[in-house]
Amino acid sequence: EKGEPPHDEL
Amino acid sequence: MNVFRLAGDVSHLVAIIILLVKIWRSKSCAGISGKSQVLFALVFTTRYLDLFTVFISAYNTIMKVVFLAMSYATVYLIYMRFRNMYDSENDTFRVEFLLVPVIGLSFLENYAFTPLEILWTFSIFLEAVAIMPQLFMITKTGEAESITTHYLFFLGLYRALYIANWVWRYHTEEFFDQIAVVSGVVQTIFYCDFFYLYVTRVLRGKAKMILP
Repeated sequence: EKGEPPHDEL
Repeated sequence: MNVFRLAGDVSHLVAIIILLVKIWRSKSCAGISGKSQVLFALVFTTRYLDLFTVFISAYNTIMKVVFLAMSYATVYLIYMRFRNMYDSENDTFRVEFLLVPVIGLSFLENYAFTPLEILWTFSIFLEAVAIMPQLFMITKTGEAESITTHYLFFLGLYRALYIANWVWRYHTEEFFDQIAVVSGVVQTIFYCDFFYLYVTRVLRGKAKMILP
């Protein structure tokens, strides 16, 4: 499954 | 947030601080690739545009601002303040060979075809290869000061810890960010050869890392 925004990593 | 992620972020911070302090105290950026540092500033700029659109946590916001400020400070020191010490003759990697494919790929493979998402993807792909001008410079001159190698070690450690973080997140929260993971693994591979030299040479008390 694709990750979805928001991106919580730096 | 898990321990690998936190340790990874701290390593990243330590790497950037080591570089900044080294340049500031020695008043020299000899042996440092200004091109890599400009690419990293570009990475942070394009990735952290979401500072203006979403709030994730105070930690997230503060770290983003700190990374941005320190990367611009590094670029300023190299190209303005200590530019007469900048070793441009050995910093000859052609960055357009990185930028063109990275721009192309970020338009092709992304989570959403929106400006912010394409820029985020661009930053992820660019970070994977941004260290190449620096590694190229070391190969060209055949040596690196030990403090430069400490910088590279912490940068590589940060990448390795992020992989541990993704393994952890995959098993605990079924989180899997394909773009970040694939380019993160590629990025980490670039550091493997360097890690080997670091352990076999620098950690055994050599002042400089001389390539075989």
